[in-house]
Amino acid sequence: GRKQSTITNYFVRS
Amino acid sequence: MLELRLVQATLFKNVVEALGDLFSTAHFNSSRTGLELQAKDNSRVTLIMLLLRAEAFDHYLCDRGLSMGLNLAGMAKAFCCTNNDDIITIKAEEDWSDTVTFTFESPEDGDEISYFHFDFMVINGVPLEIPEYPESEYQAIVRMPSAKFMPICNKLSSFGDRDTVVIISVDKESVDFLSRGKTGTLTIFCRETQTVDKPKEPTLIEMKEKVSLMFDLRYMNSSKASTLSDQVTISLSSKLPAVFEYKITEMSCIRYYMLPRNE
Repeated sequence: GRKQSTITNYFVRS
Repeated sequence: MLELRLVQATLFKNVVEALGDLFSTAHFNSSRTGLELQAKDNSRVTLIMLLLRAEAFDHYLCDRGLSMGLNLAGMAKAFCCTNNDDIITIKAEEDWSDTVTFTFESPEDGDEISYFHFDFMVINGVPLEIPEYPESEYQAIVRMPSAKFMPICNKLSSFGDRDTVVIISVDKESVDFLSRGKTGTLTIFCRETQTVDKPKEPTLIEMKEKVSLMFDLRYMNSSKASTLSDQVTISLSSKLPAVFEYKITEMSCIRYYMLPRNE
């Protein structure tokens, strides 16, 4: 299946 | 210089307790607007953000933003023996050796004061910039009493083996929770309710389009901060992290961000 994305794909390091 | 005071330690103690058994470390960031806490576990599919606005404090002095990595589990353990009605003061200076001091003072006579010093630690992965996506970005938004959501999470755990998944499906008038574990499945249907006389009670559903998403049960349980709030708002999208939001007061909230699992 598709690789599970991670939360950091949506929120960038500040 | 950072100096914050709450005349009642209850709120801060509850927050640290609710999060301390889920996340071992957390990043505290103080700014003029308030104190923001972020924590994430190594699953990389969940992130929690707590914002205590400056107005929520009885005294809030922060002349320069301070970024502190702290041992949340250690704080929860240390604070469990303090009293809810203690006055809590949080103090840190830039020039001090990377330490923050939590002072707990008994309110009446002030004859007992406890000073807890925590050294800053380096925490990977947080803080993150968390954009506020508008409600229109979500396929469905469910609002329900947290007193109703917490037992649902508990029931869903009744099949609670580590890899139990929960599927949340929202239709026009209902939100369904299905948990599937090795030993069986459980489906809980919640209908939308309208109880105008009890504004805090209803289960409200705003659905733009039907949505059904799968989550790891173990992260659903992390949204048990419901003891801090009387309502949970669940925002679901197949393209964005789901958000479980608890408003603690008008000025403060806790948000659990959870990525749906790929089907």
